[in-house]
Amino acid sequence: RDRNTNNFDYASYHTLDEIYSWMDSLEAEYPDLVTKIQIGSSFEGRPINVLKFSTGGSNRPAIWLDTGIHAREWITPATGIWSAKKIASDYGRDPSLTAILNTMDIFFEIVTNPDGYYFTHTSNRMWRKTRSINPGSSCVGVDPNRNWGAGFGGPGTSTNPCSETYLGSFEHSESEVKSIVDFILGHGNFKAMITIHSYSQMLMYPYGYTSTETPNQQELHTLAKSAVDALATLHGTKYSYGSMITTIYPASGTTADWGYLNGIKYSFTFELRDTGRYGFLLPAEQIIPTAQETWLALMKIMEHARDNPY
Amino acid sequence: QKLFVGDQVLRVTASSEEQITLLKELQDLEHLKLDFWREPVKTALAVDVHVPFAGLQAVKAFLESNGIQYRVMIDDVQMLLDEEKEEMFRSRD
Repeated sequence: RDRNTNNFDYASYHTLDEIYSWMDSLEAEYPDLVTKIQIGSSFEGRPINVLKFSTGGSNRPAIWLDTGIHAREWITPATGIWSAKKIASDYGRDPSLTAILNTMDIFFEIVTNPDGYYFTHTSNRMWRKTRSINPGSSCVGVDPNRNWGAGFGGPGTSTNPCSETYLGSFEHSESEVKSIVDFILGHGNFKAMITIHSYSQMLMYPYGYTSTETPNQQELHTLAKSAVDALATLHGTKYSYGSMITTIYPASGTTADWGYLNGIKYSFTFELRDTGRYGFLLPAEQIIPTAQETWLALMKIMEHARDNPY
Repeated sequence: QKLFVGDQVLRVTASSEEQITLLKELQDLEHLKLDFWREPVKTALAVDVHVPFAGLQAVKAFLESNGIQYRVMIDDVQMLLDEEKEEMFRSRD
């Protein structure tokens, strides 16, 4: 087991224990910047941990980042780990990131679905949902990206517990979702929310549950373009972008829509890279290039949130 | 531990709304235990579907008989998983 975050192998996939241990190391190495917060527990009782990056102040405007809500998308926590280390190590060195952290806090949930992630390492590599039990069904789990209170139960969801897009019995039924909802609403000052998935190479903004455009459509569209343009500068990876419903498909009860409907204007969802050849089994050698290019897009969004307070 | 020996992932390209509808019908056939990685929505977007070995013949016959284009994106899911596992062990060493 790596004893500090400099020895950690960022170019390979890691188990839940390894990631949680790495979080402790990061917190220990950057005590003035990083705090690990437990915001809840998963269905099977695992801690739901968030890394808080803060240079002080109280209840500063904040940015939310999450990876790994769909358990099998391993590239997203891997990107999250690299990015969190980048935030910690670049503070005080990179002027733009430093300026963000001097006015805002960043909260980063790296394993948003710990039960599912554990299950993909031990039993079923293709698992996507949570691991909660559905009364009356032998099928386990809810799609946590259909479980949010944003057009809950609308198009693009399934009421069949055996489906990969099962919405759950009621909104926020999943502790993995409810913990975030309670934390963000309790905090009350989030200005950006970025949820990271894989593998369709897209950057999307609300809505997914309706074809109605948001009042901020133009600004979000322009920002999305600048983010994907920045991303492409590193390795030429081409992303499509737009509202969720026009870019990928109708999807209700999603994180990004919930964020927007709850007052977080800069609410986005990423679909990280894949060549279309591997699916969720993106070779480990692609972790660092993926994380590096994603970082450029993340910075564009975070800088915009910093420079356009509301 | 669940194994995926012989399972394939097909990349399906629908060329009309009718074919999208057919793919949605395929999606509803629960006994095939298909896992749609990208769902059938519009012709411009490819559909990726993980097909367990037991259902491969049925699914390919369905696609071919309806003139729906597809190609095998992952030939054997288990082989890829084994490679991934090996890579993880190696990096841990």
